[in-house]
Amino acid sequence: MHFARLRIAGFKSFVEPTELLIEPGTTGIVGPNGCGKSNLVEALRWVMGETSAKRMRGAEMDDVIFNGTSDRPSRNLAEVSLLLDNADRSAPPSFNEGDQVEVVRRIERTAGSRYLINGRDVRLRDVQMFFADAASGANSTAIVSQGQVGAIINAKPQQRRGLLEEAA
Amino acid sequence: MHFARLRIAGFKSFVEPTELLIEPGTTGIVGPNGCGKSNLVEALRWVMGETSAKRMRGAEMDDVIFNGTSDRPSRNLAEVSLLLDNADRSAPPSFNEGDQVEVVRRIERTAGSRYLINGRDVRLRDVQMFFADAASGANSTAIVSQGQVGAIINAKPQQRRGLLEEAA
Amino acid sequence: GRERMLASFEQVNKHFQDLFMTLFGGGRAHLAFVDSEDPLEAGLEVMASPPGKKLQSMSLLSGGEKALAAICLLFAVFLTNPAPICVLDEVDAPLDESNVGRFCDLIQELVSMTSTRFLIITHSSLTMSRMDRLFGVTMAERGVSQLVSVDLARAERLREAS
Amino acid sequence: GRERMLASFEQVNKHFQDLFMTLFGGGRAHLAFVDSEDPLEAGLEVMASPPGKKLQSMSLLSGGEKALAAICLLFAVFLTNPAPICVLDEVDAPLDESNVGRFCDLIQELVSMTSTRFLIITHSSLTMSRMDRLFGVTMAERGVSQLVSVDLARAERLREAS
Ligand SMILES: Nc1ncnc2c1ncn2[C@@H]1O[C@H](COP(=O)(O)OP(=O)(O)OP(=O)(O)O)[C@@H](O)[C@H]1O
Ligand SMILES: Nc1ncnc2c1ncn2[C@@H]1O[C@H](COP(=O)(O)OP(=O)(O)OP(=O)(O)O)[C@@H](O)[C@H]1O
Ligand SMILES: [Mg+2]
Ligand SMILES: [Mg+2]
Repeated sequence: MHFARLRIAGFKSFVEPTELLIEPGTTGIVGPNGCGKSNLVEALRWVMGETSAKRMRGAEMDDVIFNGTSDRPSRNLAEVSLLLDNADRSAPPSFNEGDQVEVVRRIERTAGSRYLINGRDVRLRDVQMFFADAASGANSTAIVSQGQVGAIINAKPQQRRGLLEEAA
Repeated sequence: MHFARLRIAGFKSFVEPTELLIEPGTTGIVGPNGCGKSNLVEALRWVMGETSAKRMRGAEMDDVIFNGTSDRPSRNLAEVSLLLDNADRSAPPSFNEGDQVEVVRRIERTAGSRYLINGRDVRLRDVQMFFADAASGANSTAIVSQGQVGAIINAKPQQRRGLLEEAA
Repeated sequence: GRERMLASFEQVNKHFQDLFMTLFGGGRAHLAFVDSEDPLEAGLEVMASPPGKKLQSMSLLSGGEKALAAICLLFAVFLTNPAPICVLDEVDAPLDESNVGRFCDLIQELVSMTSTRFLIITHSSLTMSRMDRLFGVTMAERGVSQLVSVDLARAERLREAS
Repeated sequence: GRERMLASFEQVNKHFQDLFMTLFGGGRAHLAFVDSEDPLEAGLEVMASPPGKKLQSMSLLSGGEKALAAICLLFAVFLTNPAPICVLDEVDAPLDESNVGRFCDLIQELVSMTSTRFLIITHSSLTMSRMDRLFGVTMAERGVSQLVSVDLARAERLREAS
């Protein structure tokens, strides 16, 4: 199973619908301070089932919804969709029918998140289990957020072992 | 009063006697990872009366003494000397006689630190008071160590105010 | 005690607001006491909005924006009582090229406003090119540091080659 | 439980030792359990000595050396069960040019060893020049992000100009 495409709308500074194609090998993401690179990473963590607003620099989950600029009003809805290529049929059993799997997460201000896999409403737990099988849940070692290297360095030995336990 | 010259011997990776001239304006310090740039900064903090081994990345103060390499044995003595230009006679009263003031700190393995100002044995407290008058004690805001910007960012509001109190 | 703390806070806050607008090329920011009515007990919060963006606590800003705001706070405190020496160990690390340039502009201004001598440790070729002089630290022998003078013209050529 | 933990630890430790020697061009390092006899309770310590230097706990290393060691630890865990996607947000920030080059060599090797797709956020022109493709994030309208494809040849010219 491969990660193929990320679509973002209304999530943090990506108010306009945006599409990122994820191709084999290495894709560099560049741009000035504050332009939205880490927001892109957080959109991916979020659609994969991130539950901590704090881990996405907010105070509450609604903080991921575009909150406006001096020229635009805020939005009430944010949506991120992740498309996975499943030609090798390696997806978890209940979603292994087709060539593709699409995972969608939507949040509406004060109304919480909804989750869909291939258009079907599912619970947060289903999304987290789906990615846990693929060894790439929202907090797996495979997503190293900005400052995480520093956190490992500064961690007390007990905190650092939390890292090792994700491998077991 | 101006900071004029720093001399280092046996302190961390600066085993050989080294001299840094501190001139007006901006002096850049460059070099690859691990070559000793931060050690230079720590030598300055140390001679100005730093008491925390932890703040200098060690477990105990003896950790600042050159501990050897695969080709050289460790040393038992480290010394840092700071020369200040006092042409404007703005030094604290008890040391305001001459055109220069030299502050020296020595440490001998297991024997602790000795402090000298203009060749006279003094206590740690005298060194700290000397620099406190000049608004540049070992922990003043004017020495921003590697990672300190990150610490301010990650600090809880209570910790961050510690920073403000240095100004009062 | 309390009076002095409030006066000092006002002074730092004023410097902070000015520095923020200088380094961010606009926007606004201010410091605030939180968690307590008593200024001697309260914590320090930073409220900031870069140009065109909404005012919010520092946590939602980007890595580089947070670093730039923290640099403003450090220099705001510095300006209330400039020390004869100011040492900065890789504070420009999270900044993009344009923000490094603004950081260097600020240092230039501080040099002209105070008699402080600056020691700036950096990996940035842009910062290096704007220093009055450069010293390199090398380990020709492994584990043993040596200080060498670096020719600024050579550093300029290094910068163009990198 | 305990058996599995120890087996997993051995696996990560092996990868860690190899990666360290690769990224540091020599030297040695290993992981150790501390604070408890019970591997399910103990904390994780990193013992490291870059080439030519003494073995010591990670705390005395330089900023860049610590970052490189932490990167080795992250990839050691990754290699025990490579995920289909690996996202790295500015992990190369504290590294000097030569270490950035080694970091890129390692990524290349991971690409050939696994089928993992890498998303690498960076400010380093050297890292940029070694990516298979580049996307730029811009804010032409303030506060609004847009994704644009970046021509690698143009990025190469940018790199030579900076
Ligand atoms: N809910 C939101 N609505 C609108 N904008 C937001 C929201 N949350 C965060 N932002 C904006 O997104 C910007 C941060 O973007 P991001 O962290 O992705 O930057 P970056 O490209 O990673 O920068 P750096 O290189 O400094 O790390 C901030 O300026 C912030 O104001
Ligand atoms: N007591 C000591 N004796 C000998 N070497 C030491 C001692 N303490 C630290 N070192 C060495 O000094 C090196 C760290 O130097 P330093 O932190 O100054 O590097 P740096 O130039 O600041 O690098 P970076 O750019 O990565 O921050 C380490 O490799 C460490 O092994
Ligand atoms: Mg970022
Ligand atoms: Mg350093």
